[in-house]
Amino acid sequence: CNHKKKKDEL
Amino acid sequence: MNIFRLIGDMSHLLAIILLLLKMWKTRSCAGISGKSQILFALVFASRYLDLFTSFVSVYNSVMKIFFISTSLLTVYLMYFKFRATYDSNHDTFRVEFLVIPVGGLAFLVNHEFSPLEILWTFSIYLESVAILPQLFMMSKTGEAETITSHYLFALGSYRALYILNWVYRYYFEGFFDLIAVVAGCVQTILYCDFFYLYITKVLKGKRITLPA
Repeated sequence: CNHKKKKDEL
Repeated sequence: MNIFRLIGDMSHLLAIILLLLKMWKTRSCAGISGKSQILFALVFASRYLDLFTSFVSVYNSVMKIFFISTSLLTVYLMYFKFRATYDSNHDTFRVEFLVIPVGGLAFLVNHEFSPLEILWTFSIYLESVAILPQLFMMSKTGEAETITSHYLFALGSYRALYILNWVYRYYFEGFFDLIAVVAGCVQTILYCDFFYLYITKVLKGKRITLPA
């Protein structure tokens, strides 16, 4: 599964 | 960061400042839906919980703090300071018909079944329909002040610009978030009728009157 991509959007 | 998302965030910032300016200068929140403002406060509260746990950038943290604080300030001004001017007779949209289905959907359709992710998903879904009480109120009052129209145009434009940001990020960064994109499209589509009225009327100096 995709690694926990950091949420960089507001 | 890309130009579309930067202009989008600035448009969002402008919308919030326009709303606060309108309330402060006219000492009134006439024509503004308090229910939509409560939903926006809920959107930011449930989306920015990671404010203290994950640092992305100074810009990201400053904007999150600004959005949370101004949305709470707006709700305070509407329901306390300028309560006498709050038009509750026209602000009658049943928000429970939004919050409950959105809450259920966030449990069913999300990227990861964890508290933070479900709250983020709830916030994304809720934001896409949070403007409905405001649009509903305008259809009942039949008109909107010019500054309120500018507020809505800036608010609607922000998510439309985010769609361009997602197109950009898909092609240049391979980034794609289906939940955010679908909700963002729904949110922008809800503004289409208003965008049409704004461009054909407000930009020609007329007031917006609904139904068109």
